[in-house]
Amino acid sequence: IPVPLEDSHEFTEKDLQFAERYLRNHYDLRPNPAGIMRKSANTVASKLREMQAFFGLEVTGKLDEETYELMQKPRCGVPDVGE
Amino acid sequence: YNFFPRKLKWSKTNLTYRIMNYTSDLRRAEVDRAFKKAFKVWSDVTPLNFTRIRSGIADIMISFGTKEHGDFYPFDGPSGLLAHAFPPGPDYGGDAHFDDDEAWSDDSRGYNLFLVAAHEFGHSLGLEHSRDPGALMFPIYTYTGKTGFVLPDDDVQGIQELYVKMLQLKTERVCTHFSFHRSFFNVDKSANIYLNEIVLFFWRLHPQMVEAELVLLKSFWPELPNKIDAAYENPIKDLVFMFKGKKVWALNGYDIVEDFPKKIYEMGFPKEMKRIDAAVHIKDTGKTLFFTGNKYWSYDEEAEVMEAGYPRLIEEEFAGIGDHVDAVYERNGYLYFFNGPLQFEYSIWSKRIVRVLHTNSIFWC
Repeated sequence: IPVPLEDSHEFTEKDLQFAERYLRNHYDLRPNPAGIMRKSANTVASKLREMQAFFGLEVTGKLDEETYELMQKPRCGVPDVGE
Repeated sequence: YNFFPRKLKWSKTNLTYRIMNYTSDLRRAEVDRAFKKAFKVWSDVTPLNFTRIRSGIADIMISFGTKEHGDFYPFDGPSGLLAHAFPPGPDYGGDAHFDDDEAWSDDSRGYNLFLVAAHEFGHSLGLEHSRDPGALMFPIYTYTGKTGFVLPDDDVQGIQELYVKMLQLKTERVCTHFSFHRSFFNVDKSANIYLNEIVLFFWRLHPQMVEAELVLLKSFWPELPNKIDAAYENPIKDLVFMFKGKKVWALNGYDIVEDFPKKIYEMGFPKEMKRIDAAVHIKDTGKTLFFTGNKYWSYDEEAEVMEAGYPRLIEEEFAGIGDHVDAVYERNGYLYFFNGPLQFEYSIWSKRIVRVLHTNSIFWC
């Protein structure tokens, strides 16, 4: 799962799966046409940027601690971007 | 605030909802109350009306479910996703689903059902998530305390862009429509406010504004009832008085004056008086006239007492305007009485009607 990471933070495989599911649910992250498992990293990075912009976080396109923490907050299931 | 693609909204203002099932975390009555209160958040600031039905298909079908619950948008167990709702439209459109793996409450424990429902119903009406962290439509759950929920301004602006502006368009149509069907339009309360502008609830006319601006009472004065019976301005006290039923509010700009609302009999009206139809202050005499049914009273603002010898019959003093008044305002020594589709321009000086106009000529229709 090619989630661009902030160097300083250790994320487990489970964390990355959670992050990927979050972006799929709320930012319309779609499987890359190149194949089910292979998602081009820049697709995920662009979705991370969309989410970070929506919540007023620093827009890095990388999964950092602040972004991951926000993903864990209880929320509404409706996407944050028009679908 | 944000809208769904194509700015989806309901094309009608009377909507129905049905509660399909209940959570075991709360008593049924508590769930009913939470949903009813959540709908009121939106009906208070729009012309929308919500009616509960207990069978058949409602516009907004409400249900509790867990994990995959039939719409291919599965919930995820405790916390995480709390609920979701669909934008306006047929079938699933407008429906709201709540994750029953959550602990629902009517206070700060677990997740407050009223708050989450008010958010979800915002989606059911056409609002998407807002980026404003203080908005109800912000995607992340925040408990905002138990007392007196007031819809944040971001949400008010969003929902009114969907459902009040729509009414504004209707207003323009009313004008054009009126030009063909004169009886279509009447005014039941008006007041001279802020000297140069006249406020007709819900239109606001200002000399510098070409268009009549459609405004909801609630967006100026959230504590006021949705609809009022009469209003007038006392320029000496620089206050606006609004009447609904047996109550009167004094307003100083956007603020309600302390100790108000009061009862109208405290102004000297008989206790059995149920409402006031219209009110107007006449600067030159310092008196305020109150119209109810076929009678009127005169109130001395300086002495703050009802004048002796009243009530009198409207027909006796203002012959020709009919036996009741919907609304009235004063301008440049003339009283403008609204009675159904007609407006009577009455000269205070010569004590007679000098012109009969169509009611919405005030909007230059």
